[in-house]
Amino acid sequence: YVLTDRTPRWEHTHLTYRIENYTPDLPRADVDSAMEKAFRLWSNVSPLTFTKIFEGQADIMISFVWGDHGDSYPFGRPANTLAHAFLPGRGIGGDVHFDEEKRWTSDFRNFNLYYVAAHEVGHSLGLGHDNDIGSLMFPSYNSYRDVLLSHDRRSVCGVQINRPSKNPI
Amino acid sequence: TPGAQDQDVRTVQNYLQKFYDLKMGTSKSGRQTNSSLVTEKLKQMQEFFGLKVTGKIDADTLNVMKQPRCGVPDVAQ
Repeated sequence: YVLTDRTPRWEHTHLTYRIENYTPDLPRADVDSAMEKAFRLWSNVSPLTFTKIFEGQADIMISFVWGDHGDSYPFGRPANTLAHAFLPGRGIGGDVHFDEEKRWTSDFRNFNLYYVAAHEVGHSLGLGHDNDIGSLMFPSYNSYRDVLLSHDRRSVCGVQINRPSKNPI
Repeated sequence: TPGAQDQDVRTVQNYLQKFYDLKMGTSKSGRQTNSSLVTEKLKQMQEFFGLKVTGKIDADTLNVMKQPRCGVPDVAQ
């Protein structure tokens, strides 16, 4: 696993998330399900819990956005990026943005929302990219789906090491 | 790299700027950067993805750069 150099971490184990808007590519229930699965994947292997909230500021705010969306990391060409997430922290910290220009699905066509969300939540919890193609945190989309069924041990260790403690670094 | 198309060079520069913190210099003639710095960043990228580390643009490297991916940089900033 790869922890980012500043090793930012959440100072509490009970985290909240909120879906700010929904992609028109999928029924809302499918988006809800994809996010729930992505968070459950990480809560199953760590002391963290995730609660969905419907208003106000959550630790992890999730949105589908177009192009330049005001965070200095615009989507769009030429880079073929699908989504990005911010490391743990206040404000924009932990937030996940999906490129609405992409076609999101709940199956194997185009870009499976669950696969991408699972990877991005790893960043929200403080993990960086891993150069092992067998890791969920490898940066290419094609590799995410290959590792999700048997959640890889490296990222599991990473998020356990990076868990909140009484004496955060 | 001999034989590399302009489009390929732009792809590489954009990719390294976005994901490997390649800084582009500016001159009167427009965007320029130190070629050795590009080579260094290219090697870093090739090593990360398990490619043959040459520091040169090749088909495998371009293929990886064109794959859809997460927008978070591969190197810590």
